[in-house]
Amino acid sequence: TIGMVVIHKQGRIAAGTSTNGIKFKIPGRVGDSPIPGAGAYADDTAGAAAATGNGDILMRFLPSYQAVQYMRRGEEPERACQKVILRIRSYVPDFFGAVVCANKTGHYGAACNRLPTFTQFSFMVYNSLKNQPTEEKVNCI
Amino acid sequence: SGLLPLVLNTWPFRNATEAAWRTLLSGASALDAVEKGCTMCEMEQCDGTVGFGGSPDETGETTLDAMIMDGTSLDVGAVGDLRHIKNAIGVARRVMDYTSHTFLVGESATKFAESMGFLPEDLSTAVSRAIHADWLAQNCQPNYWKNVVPDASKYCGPYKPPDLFKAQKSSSGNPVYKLGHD
Repeated sequence: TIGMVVIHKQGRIAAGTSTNGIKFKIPGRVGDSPIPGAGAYADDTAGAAAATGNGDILMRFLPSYQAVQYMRRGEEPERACQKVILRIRSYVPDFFGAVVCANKTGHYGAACNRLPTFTQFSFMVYNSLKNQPTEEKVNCI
Repeated sequence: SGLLPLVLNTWPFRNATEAAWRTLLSGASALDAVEKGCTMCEMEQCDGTVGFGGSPDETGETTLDAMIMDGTSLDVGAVGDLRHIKNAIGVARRVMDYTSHTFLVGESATKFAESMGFLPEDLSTAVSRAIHADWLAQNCQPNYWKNVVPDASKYCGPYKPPDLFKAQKSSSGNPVYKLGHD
C-alpha cells in the first residue's frame, strides 16, 4: 500500500492511497485505504495523514482523520501520529499499523505500533530542504 | 512555510516520491502530484502490495482500492474492489472530478472506469498465480474465516456457519498481518 500526502508551496494539501489489499482476502473485502479518514485525510486548515497496516482494524478507528484533528488542536505531527497509535493499541494491542502525519506548515512525523516482527517503520520525505527523496525511519512505540 | 512544498509517503517507495515531486515542480497541483506518485507505485507494483499482480484474493484475482482527497474542498474520489483496471488512483480521480459521488466499488467501478477511457486488463500475473497456487496447496492457509465449518484453520472452503454457533473469542490481532498491508 502507498499512502501519500502532498502540500503545495501555496498551502493546498492533497492525500491519496493505492493498494491491492491483503493476500487471500475473502472476495469483496475492502480495506481502509479508500475510506476517507481511515486510509488518508487532508484538510488545508490543519494538515494531512495517511495510515498503513491491517485495514480491517485501522478502518474502525479513522486514524488519519484523528491525526489531523490532533494537529488542528496544536499537536506536533509526530505526537499526533503517536496518539493515534496509542488509541488503537488501547483496544487492539497487537495490531499492525503505522501513520504518517504532516501539518499545514510542512512539519511531519510518523509512528507505528511495535510488534516482535515490526520494530521500525520506513517512510519517504521530499521537501525544500532536501535535494532528493529521502528515506526516514521511526522506531515503533 | 520554508518547508514547503512537501511530499510524504508511507514505506520506502522512492520513485513514487520522486514522481510526485517532479509533478509539483512542473507547476501542477497537489492533487496531480498525489495521482502521479501513486500511479508510479501502481506501475512499479511497489512492494507487491500496490497495483496489478499482487495480493490475490481467495479466487486468485487481484483487486484494487484507491482514494484521493482534496484538502481545500474536502472533495473525495475513491474506488474499492476495482477489477480489471490497473490505474486505480486514476479512476479515483475521475470519480472526484466527474461525479458527485465519493466511492464506487466492484464491477460497477470497472464499468465507470471503462466509460472514462480506461482499458480493462487482466490484473493477474505469473507471480500472483503462483502465490495463489501455493496457498491452495497449503489447504488455503492462512485465511480470514472464523467460526465456520469445515474448520478454516485446517481446510479449504466453501465454508458455512455451524448449526450450533459456538462463538469463539476472536484474536485481537490478525496472525497473518505479515502477508501484506493496506
